[in-house]
Amino acid sequence: CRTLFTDSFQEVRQNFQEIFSMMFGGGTGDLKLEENVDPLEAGIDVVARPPGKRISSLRLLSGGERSLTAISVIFALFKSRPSPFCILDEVDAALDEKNNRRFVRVLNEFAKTSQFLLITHSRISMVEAERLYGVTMEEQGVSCRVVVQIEDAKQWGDDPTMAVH
Amino acid sequence: CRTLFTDSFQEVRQNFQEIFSMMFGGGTGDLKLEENVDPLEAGIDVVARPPGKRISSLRLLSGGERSLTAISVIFALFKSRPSPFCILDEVDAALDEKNNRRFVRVLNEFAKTSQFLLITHSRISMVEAERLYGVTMEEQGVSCRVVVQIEDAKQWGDDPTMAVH
Amino acid sequence: MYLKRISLTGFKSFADPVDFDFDPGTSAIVGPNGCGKSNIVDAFRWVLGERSAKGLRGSEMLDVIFKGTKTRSALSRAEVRLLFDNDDHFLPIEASEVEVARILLRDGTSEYQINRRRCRLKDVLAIFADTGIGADGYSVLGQGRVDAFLRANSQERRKIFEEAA
Amino acid sequence: MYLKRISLTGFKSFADPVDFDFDPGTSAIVGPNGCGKSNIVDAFRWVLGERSAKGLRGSEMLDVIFKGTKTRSALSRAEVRLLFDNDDHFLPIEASEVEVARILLRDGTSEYQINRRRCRLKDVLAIFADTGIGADGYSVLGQGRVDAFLRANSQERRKIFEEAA
Ligand SMILES: Nc1ncnc2c1ncn2[C@@H]1O[C@H](COP(=O)(O)OP(=O)(O)OP(=O)(O)O)[C@@H](O)[C@H]1O
Ligand SMILES: Nc1ncnc2c1ncn2[C@@H]1O[C@H](COP(=O)(O)OP(=O)(O)OP(=O)(O)O)[C@@H](O)[C@H]1O
Ligand SMILES: [Mg+2]
Ligand SMILES: [Mg+2]
Repeated sequence: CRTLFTDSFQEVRQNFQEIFSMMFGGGTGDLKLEENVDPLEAGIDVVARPPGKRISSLRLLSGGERSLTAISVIFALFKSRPSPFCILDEVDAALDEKNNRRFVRVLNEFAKTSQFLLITHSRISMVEAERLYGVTMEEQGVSCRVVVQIEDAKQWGDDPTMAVH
Repeated sequence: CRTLFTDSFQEVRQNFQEIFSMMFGGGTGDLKLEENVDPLEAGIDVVARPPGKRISSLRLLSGGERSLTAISVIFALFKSRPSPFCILDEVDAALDEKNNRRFVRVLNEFAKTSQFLLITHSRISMVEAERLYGVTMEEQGVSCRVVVQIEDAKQWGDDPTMAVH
Repeated sequence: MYLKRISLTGFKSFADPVDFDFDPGTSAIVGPNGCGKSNIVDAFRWVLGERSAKGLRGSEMLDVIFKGTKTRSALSRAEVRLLFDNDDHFLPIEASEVEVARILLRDGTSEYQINRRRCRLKDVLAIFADTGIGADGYSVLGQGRVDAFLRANSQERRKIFEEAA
Repeated sequence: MYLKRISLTGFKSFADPVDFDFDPGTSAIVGPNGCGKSNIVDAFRWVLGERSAKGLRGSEMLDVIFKGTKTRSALSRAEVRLLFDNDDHFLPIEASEVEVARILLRDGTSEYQINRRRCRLKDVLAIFADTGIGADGYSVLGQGRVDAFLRANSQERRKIFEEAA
């Protein structure tokens, strides 16, 4: 039982180290078991060091850095224990363009073996999707589905009815 | 003391009703004192009804609707008790384009009498600023200031050094 | 194995029947604030057995039934269907397609179905056990929940880890 | 009365001295994730008396001093200066410009200044009392804090209200 946990922990930890560097374009990420505690009881700490910076507490990270770190953890778990299906609801909200593109690149790797459903406002994330659905409210308060072209999605916010086909 | 609170509460409540409708382009917002409780002790409840929808709990609101409602509360307080200065750090993160534009329009009204400092990733919010500063890290881990043109800000995410003047 | 379709009728803002068809590849759902995107995520988790109204942003389970608008009366029934392609027999069911459904009536009666046959919640849970797919599975990352792992303390992270891996 | 300039030296990621000059109009600060934008907001609140390290995303107050990078050693001093235009004598000081500063050394000694004269924290707080400007004032809305009012319970909202208005 201890071995089972420690083995899977080591595997996820390794995944996290790789994925973190991919997401940040460098830097080091790590998962650590609480020290001096029975591995069966130990809590898990997250270490995140963006490129060029010194290690400090998670709290000091910026909004976007926190998102990237958290997404890296999810993907690290996912890699060890792939689920055929995954929904991500606006996980890219805090990312700048550069980080958004890196997130999409990593996502595409995982998308080779799992089906992803992304809810997003980000043009960068939408462009990668093989299928794009729009949801809007033509009648106030009632949701309906619309087919969307990327070009429409770009003007979406200004006039959702423009996207109706 | 009771009159002082109730008066200022009624004023903020009125502001909230007006500002909410401006932010949402319709709908009704309200602030209510807990009923059957001494007004000196009563808590404050927020009612938010986006256009065309029925009143329901705050929790059911979408991410963007919550942001707009919260921003309306801030502005309602601000209108009764203007501060000469206000910093808003990424309050527009969850807003779609249409709501982002409405937010900026309301902000511009308040900006006539108060000085605002906006931290944002949103092109729509930046474009309204009379002065635009960039912050970036030319040397890894060390922040520096750069002057930014809106055109640069558009490519910002891809290559921060492009924005350096 | 992949999600082929999600069908919503009377669920939250989806008063009229709406279907979303998916391929094995990545799909993106886009649209303005408050138009129903996260409600689709709620629907997915609801069919797979979410029992907490709070977990679906409501105060009681009946909150998931369409409540009506200014121009439309409330409905008395919510229904969501998930259709999975099961050609690779990833799910322990002898069928190349697996449809899971959940129905709730305003009088409180509710029902689960697998391939149109009435069943119990535990039958639904049994199908997806150990797949990572489910109301609480790590394969659904809700809005605003991306950094939940970081905000948790080290013991809570351990729990999350053990459930996921 | 408006904020004319904020100067940071050795504060968090601002190792080198950086000035931001402002006009009475709206200013926007933009840039990639993790480059220091929210650190500027922390700096503003720090000078105005923020005493909680947690409130500045740190674990101890010394966390606000530049910690160094791979290529640069840590500094031993953090200094932030705010320069306000006081032509309308909005602030109760006999001067057309009011500069408030705070300095922290790595040995823990710290100092507040008003117009380059050493003073105590209470003197700084006295200047801004009742203006809404301050470390906890409603005039600073931090990242991820926009819907704090909504997440609070009705009693907490009452408190927030009473402090603001
Ligand atoms: N039972 C119900 N009946 C009618 N409308 C409902 C019901 N439950 C929720 N809603 C409405 O659904 C809307 C929220 O939708 P949702 O959270 O899916 O938005 P969203 O598309 O994710 O938006 P955002 O981009 O802002 O996150 C709210 O306006 C809410 O009033
Ligand atoms: N004392 C310090 N010394 C050096 N770097 C520090 C110090 N304190 C914080 N930092 C760094 O500052 C960065 C955070 O900056 P900040 O929160 O201002 O980013 P931001 O520009 O707001 O980004 P985002 O757009 O993602 O919110 C972190 O990477 C953190 O490591
Ligand atoms: Mg949403
Ligand atoms: Mg920030």
